[in-house]
Amino acid sequence: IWVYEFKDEL
Amino acid sequence: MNIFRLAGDMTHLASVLVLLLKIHTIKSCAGVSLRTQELYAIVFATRYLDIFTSFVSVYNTFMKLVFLGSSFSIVWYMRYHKAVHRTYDREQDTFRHWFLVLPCLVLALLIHEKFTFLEVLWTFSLYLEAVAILPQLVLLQRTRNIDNLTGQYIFLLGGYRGLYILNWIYRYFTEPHFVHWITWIAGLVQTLLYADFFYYYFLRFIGGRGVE
Repeated sequence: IWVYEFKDEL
Repeated sequence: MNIFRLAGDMTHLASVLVLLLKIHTIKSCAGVSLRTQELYAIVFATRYLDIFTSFVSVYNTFMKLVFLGSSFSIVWYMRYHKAVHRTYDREQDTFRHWFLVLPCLVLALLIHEKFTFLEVLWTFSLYLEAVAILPQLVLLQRTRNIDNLTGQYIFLLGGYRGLYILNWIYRYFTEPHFVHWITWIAGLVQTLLYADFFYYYFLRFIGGRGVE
């Protein structure tokens, strides 16, 4: 499961 | 996602595509700084370490792969491709770019949002990207005139972070607690470094001649 916990911008 | 960030990502994508187009089609990297390209490869390698651990969206992962792939392939082309390698003017591209890496790393160890391995490297990539264009701008001044493709590449590369600044302003007013001073200041410094380039680039449009 890839947990979203980092950044959402490139 | 907002229109400013999408425009910024598309402008950034366009800049790497213009450079790949120039290098791949006319097999020339004249006027392009290998040192800036190496710094950008490090920027993407340290910024996108989370590509395997955190999934944001297909778009996000796809764009990270594109930027990683293009930056490393440009470095490969300029270093090892027989035809392209010959057009690289090594004598002029002498900016001590490794002197940029260490201060950025030290600064990231001192100023960051969280003291974790990924976060410090991510912050390092922000600081490094802010100054990564310096070897290219120095090379530009030395080689005086540049061809259109290189000029367009630098213009798009400088413009993308400027669009990101509009994105941060938009997010600041639309999302509560969206405050990232480190990102904002690094992005502002990065964009300001292009100020004189933009000035001469627009003069070119007015004067209709090459970028002096």
